[in-house]
Amino acid sequence: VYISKLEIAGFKSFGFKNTVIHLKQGLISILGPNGSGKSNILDAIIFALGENKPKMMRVDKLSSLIHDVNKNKHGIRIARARIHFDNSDRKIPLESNIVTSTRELDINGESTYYINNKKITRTKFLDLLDVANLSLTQLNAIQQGTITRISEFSSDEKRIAIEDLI
Amino acid sequence: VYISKLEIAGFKSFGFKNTVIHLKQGLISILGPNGSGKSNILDAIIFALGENKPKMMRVDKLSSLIHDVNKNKHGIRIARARIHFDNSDRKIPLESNIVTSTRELDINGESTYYINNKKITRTKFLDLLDVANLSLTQLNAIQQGTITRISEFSSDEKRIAIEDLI
Amino acid sequence: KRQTFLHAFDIVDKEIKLIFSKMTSGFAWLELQNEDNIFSSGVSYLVQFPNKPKRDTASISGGEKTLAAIVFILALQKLKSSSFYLFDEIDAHLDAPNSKQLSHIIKERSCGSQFIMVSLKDSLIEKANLIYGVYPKDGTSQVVVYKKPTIAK
Amino acid sequence: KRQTFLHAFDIVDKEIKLIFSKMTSGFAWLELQNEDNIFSSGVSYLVQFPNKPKRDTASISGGEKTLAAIVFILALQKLKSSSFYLFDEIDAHLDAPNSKQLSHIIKERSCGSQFIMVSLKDSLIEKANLIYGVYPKDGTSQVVVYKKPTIAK
Ligand SMILES: Nc1ncnc2c1ncn2[C@@H]1O[C@H](COP(=O)(O)OP(=O)(O)OP(=O)(O)O)[C@@H](O)[C@H]1O
Ligand SMILES: Nc1ncnc2c1ncn2[C@@H]1O[C@H](COP(=O)(O)OP(=O)(O)OP(=O)(O)O)[C@@H](O)[C@H]1O
Ligand SMILES: [Mg+2]
Ligand SMILES: [Mg+2]
Repeated sequence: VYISKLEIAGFKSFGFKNTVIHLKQGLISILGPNGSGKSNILDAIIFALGENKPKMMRVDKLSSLIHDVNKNKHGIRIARARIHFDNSDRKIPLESNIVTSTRELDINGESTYYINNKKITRTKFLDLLDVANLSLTQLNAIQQGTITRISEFSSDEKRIAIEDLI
Repeated sequence: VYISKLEIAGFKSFGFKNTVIHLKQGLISILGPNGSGKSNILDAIIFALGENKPKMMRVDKLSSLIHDVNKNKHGIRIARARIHFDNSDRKIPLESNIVTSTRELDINGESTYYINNKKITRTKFLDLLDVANLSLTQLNAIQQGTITRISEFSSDEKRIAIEDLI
Repeated sequence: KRQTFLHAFDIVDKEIKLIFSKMTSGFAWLELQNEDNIFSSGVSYLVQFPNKPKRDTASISGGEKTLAAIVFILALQKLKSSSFYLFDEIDAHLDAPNSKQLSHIIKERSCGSQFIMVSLKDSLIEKANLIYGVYPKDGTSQVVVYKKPTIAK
Repeated sequence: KRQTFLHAFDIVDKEIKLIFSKMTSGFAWLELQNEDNIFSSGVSYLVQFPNKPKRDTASISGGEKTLAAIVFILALQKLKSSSFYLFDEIDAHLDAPNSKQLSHIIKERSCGSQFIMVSLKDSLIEKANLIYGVYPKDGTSQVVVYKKPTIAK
């Protein structure tokens, strides 16, 4: 399983016109000037995978994730991020080569989840991703400026990091 | 007042042979590979000005500041840092053009302070530096990796930052 | 006490406006949260980068936060100038243009003051009055002065 | 449970030794604080850089901590590999030689996996299979694919 495509609309610095980012396996580098939106791309992935703590996406409350610069010509303001997973190895227990995981957030902070465009509850959504080992931890999603903290883990945190993977 | 010379011996990665660093006013740049001892130079200044929290010098206890790689051919293991201040503007209320502030630390974690080579209590030492506005705060000594935290100050912390300087 | 604080607040606010617009051609300023109750309320720090809306400094990008923080520190200098500053890789998250801006402003502010900086970026090293190289040898740190202006890469 | 943990511990410990010595030609390893009481004691992570004594990873330099952390993360992959990794400027405090080492190991590890990295350093960008540039336009973020291998500076 890997991310083959990412779609972002109305999420942080990304406007309501859908932005499509094609990805592949291996090493992908994102560059750009300060404040251009690099970290927001990583936030969009974390958001689409169900992260619910605003602080993990560097905002004070979920509704601050909705793009607030340009108006939405196409209607109500919703933040949406969709991940297209290449599922040819069937790690996600679904009979399709591509599985899309979509999350939408409205202005009241309410989220709606979809798997392959079928609405699904948050719990079922998270269970499905968990089975396929697609959940993010502090060891596979490193936020800007925090890499040295891993070396400062307490000895219990190190033990737990190993225990969690068994 | 500015730092005209720095002497470091037996402090962290600096051996017991005295290292002398001549400084002047303006912008001074320190460079070198990872782990060479750049941040330790800044720690030596913070230490010589009386910082007593080990964490601020990135160690677990004060005695870990004493150099632990090479043995001391000249006798007992002591960490020493001495700052030579150019006092021609007499900001430090002493009648000398150069004022030296020295701190020594022994293996038991006990410190001894000297001003112009005269032993002095810690309280008197700190008072003298305070009068000359030589104390370090989180706004004039920025540790590695912490600059963005200043932007994340709470609104009370920002008010207090201004109040402290009045 | 209130009067003294308001006077100090104005000095810092004016200086922030000045330095920030010089560095980024955007705007930045301080706001009192509650003017009637200064000492039990806080101070907000707002920035507006070119072509962007105003935002609180807590919700901007890593590089933008670095700039805002440096402007705040330098503005406080106007209130009470520190004799020296110790900066350890404050430019780590800045892109090339902002590193350059930073080196200009630090160079300008270093007259009559002293900035001791650990830096990995060329733009800051080039502007230094004095450059020290640190390197490990026989288990200890050694220090050497670099001759200006050629910098051994 | 104890057996399973010890087995996992060995896998990670071996992998740490392997990766760390490849990247730095030093040594690194894990130690159980109390073998008789594994689940109520901790795990220590020790490193020894070339020509230096062994030290706990909490008391080494900023760049050294970055390397130790990356090695720990990659070693855990041996236990259970994540489908993808998101790294945001993990190379910020690395000097040029260590950035190069990092790019080698990440490139090697990225076969069969996916690393999405925000990076400012050339050594990592050069090794990428795909490069995206992000830039601001009309108040929003725009994304463009760079053609490999020429990188517009
Ligand atoms: N809801 C929102 N609507 C519009 N813009 C937003 C929103 N939330 C955050 N932003 C803006 O997104 C911009 C980009 O942020 P991001 O952190 O992704 O930058 P970056 O490319 O990672 O920069 P750096 O190199 O400084 O880390 C910031 O300027 C921020 O103000
Ligand atoms: N008491 C001590 N005796 C000897 N060496 C020590 C002592 N305490 C710390 N060190 C060592 O000092 C070295 C240099 O640390 P320092 O943090 O100054 O490096 P640096 O040049 O800032 O590197 P970086 O670029 O990675 O930030 C480290 O390798 C550390 O292990
Ligand atoms: Mg960023
Ligand atoms: Mg350092």
